[in-house]
Amino acid sequence: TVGAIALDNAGDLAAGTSTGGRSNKMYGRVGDSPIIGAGTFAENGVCAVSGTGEGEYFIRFVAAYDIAALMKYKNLPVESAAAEVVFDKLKAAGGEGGVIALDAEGRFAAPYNTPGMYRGYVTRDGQIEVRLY
Amino acid sequence: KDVVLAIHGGTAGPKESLTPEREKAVRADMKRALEAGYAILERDGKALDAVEAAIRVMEDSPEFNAGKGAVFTHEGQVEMDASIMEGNTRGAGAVASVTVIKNPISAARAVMERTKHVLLSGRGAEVFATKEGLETVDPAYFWTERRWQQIQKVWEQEKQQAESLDRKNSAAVDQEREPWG
Repeated sequence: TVGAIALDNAGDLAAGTSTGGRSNKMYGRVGDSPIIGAGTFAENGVCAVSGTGEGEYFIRFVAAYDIAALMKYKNLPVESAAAEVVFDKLKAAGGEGGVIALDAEGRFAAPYNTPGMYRGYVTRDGQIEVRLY
Repeated sequence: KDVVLAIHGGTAGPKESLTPEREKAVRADMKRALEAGYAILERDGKALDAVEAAIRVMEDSPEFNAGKGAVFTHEGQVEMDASIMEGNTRGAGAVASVTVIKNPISAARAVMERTKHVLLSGRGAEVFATKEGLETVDPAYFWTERRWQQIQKVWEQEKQQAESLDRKNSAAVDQEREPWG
C-alpha cells in the first residue's frame, strides 16, 4: 500500500491511497484503501490522512476519519490524535498498521505499530526526508 | 512543522528482511515520488495534483504493493484498490478490485471528477476508466518476480498444512474406524 497527503499554498489539503491489498487475499476482498474515512480522509482546516495495514481494522474503526474527529471535537493535536488511533484503538484491538497525517498548519505525524513503515516528507522550503524504520 | 507533502510506502516487516539493494531502490523511488509532488506544490499547484503525482510514481515502481509490484491474491491475480479525497470540497473518488488499470489512483480521481459517485468496483470501474481514456494494461504488466516468489511460498506452506491436516484427520478417522482402539 502507498499513500500521499499534501497541503498546498491555498491551504487546501488532499489525501490518497493505492494498494494491491494483502498477499494471498480472497478473491473480491477489499480493505480500507478505497474506503473514504477508513484508509483515506481529507478535510480543510483539520487534516489529511492515509493509512496502511490490516484494512479490516481500519474500516471497523473508521480510522482515518477518527483522527480528524479527535482533532475537531476534542481539539487534539494531529500527533496525539494519530497516536491514539494507531496505538490505543487499532493496536489494542489487534490491528497492525500505521498512518501518515498532516494538519492545516503543516504539522506531520506518522505513528505505526509494526516493525517499520516506509514514509517520507517534504517541507515548504524543499527539504526531503525518507525513513523506513 | 511546515510539511507540505508526505508519503508512505506501506508498513515494513523486520529490518533484517530488507536487503541493502532493496533499501536503496525503495529510498530512491520514495525520493522521486516526493520530488514529483513537490514540483507541483512549488509552482503553486494543487494539493490534489501533488497527491496523485506522488502516488503514480509509487504505483509505477515495482518496490511497493500498489500498481506494478502489487501482491497476488489466493488465485494468483492482482486486484487493486485506490481512493483520493480533497479537503476543500470533501470531494472523494475510489476504485476497488480493478485488475487492468495501470494507475488506480488516477481512476479514483476520475470517479471523483467525472461521476456523481464515490466508489466504483470491478468491471464497472474498468469499463468506466477505459471509456474515460485512462491507460489500461494486460494484467501481466503488474507481475514481478519478487511478489511471485512470495505467493509461491505461501501456497507451498498452505499445501504442507493441508497435507499434515489430512494426515492427522486420516489418523483420527482410522482411530475411529478401529473401535477396538
